[in-house]
Amino acid sequence: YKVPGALMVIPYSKVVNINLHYAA
Amino acid sequence: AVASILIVLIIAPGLIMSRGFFSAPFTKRILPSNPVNELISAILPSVVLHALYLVIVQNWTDYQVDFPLLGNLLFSSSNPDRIKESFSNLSTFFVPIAIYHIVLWAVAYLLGLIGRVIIRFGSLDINLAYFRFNNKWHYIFSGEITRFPDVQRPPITRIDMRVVDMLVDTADGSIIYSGILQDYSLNNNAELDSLTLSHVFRRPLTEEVNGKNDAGE
Repeated sequence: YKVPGALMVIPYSKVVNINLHYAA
Repeated sequence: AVASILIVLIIAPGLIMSRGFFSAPFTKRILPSNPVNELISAILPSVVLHALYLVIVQNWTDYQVDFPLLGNLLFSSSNPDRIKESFSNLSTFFVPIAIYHIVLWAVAYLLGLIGRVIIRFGSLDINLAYFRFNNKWHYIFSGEITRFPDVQRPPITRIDMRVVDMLVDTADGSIIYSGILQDYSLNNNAELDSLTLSHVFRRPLTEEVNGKNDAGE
């Protein structure tokens, strides 16, 4: 589900992995 | 006490130059976080800066640096007359001495800053690993990593936004957050501390694992 209009700060210690897309 | 002040004055240009060099926010550095190493690594550039600056001051201004006086102060001469002479000399020439140091500090800061600008605008840090700054996340998130010679990937020159999918461990199991990366922060070891996303979608991973995804991925 979507979390609209908010900035979400995620502590990196909880992150297992990151998938990064460069969008142009 | 006077000798230690002098030693600080002697090492200051090198320290200030490295401040100038690392003054941009993304250049977050991990120095050997002990101050002694920082002081030691500042000695060589300081000596070079002082030497060049001395040549300029001695040859192109009316002022001369009084080395015997410096020696008296550094090695705390035991002769009271010479100490008195040194300090009266210091008070007479206080303003020129202060200007000497302030100008040197400004020049050192500018040199550090110019050094960084040359490395960044000349893409030296991208092409040569030696010049790379310790903030590896800057290179990853800005897409500059795709221009590294050792990264086999078509270089990306224009990025409008960075979309991030993150697998996050929570008490309720693993959750995938997808959103647009807006900002990130680093801790003192130049490791990622937190990421700030907008337009976030959140999806628990557990459902898929428990049967909905037939491929079992």
